[in-house]
Amino acid sequence: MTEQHQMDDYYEYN
Amino acid sequence: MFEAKLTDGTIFKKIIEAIKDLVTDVNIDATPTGLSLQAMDSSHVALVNLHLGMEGFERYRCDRNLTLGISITNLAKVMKLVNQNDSITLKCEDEPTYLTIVCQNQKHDRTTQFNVNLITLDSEHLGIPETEYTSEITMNSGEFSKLCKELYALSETVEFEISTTFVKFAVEGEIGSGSIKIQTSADEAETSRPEDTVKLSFALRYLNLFNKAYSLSNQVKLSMAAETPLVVEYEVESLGTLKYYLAPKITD
Repeated sequence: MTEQHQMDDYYEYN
Repeated sequence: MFEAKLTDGTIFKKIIEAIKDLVTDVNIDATPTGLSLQAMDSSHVALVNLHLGMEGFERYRCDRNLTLGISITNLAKVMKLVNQNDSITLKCEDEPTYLTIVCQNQKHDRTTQFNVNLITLDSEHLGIPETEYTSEITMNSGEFSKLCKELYALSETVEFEISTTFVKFAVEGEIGSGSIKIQTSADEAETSRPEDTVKLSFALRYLNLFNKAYSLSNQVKLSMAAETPLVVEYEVESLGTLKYYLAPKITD
């Protein structure tokens, strides 16, 4: 079973 | 005003080709030091980061910072007008409504000009902090592209294991499981530390989209650290870098 992370999980909006 | 001329316009054409299937509408930031672009795909799984330094252009002038909102889909259509060995010039006024693209052949007897309409986009700019990657490896970009295509036929997901001395790509699918391990040079092996190894899983579909950039550079650099996106980096010779970031999959 795999789930996909998103960029928003790692980086914050400026 | 803004004006940037590249002697080899096909480089810009290749860059647009390499990102058009990932991102649709983007803001290109033009500053006195160069051009940059950051954009995510619609599902926010991948991010494209391009930087082209002004020193790599034959001519570069940018009087003040400009944000050029542009449809990459439309820009890719315009890029079809760029022939092999054409130069390309991008230019616009200070408060532009369109970006002018001029292509000229080497004999200077054929000039193509097109004004691409600009669009206003919300800025979704992510701050990417300085990251110390525990595992970095540089390999042949054609070889990386080929193996990602072949592995995608076997599985949707690939597990990367990178150290300073090797990179291992492992897949597991309905038909079975396997891996490709590529050793790097002996010199690098001498300085290796076993604790540098990191394992993360990624969607091969995205890696195959990144690999459209392989004709920009003979080499691709993969950078990885635990709990952070993978960076797939192509050097655009004397101009800058095209980096792709890919969020990992969570595996049980």
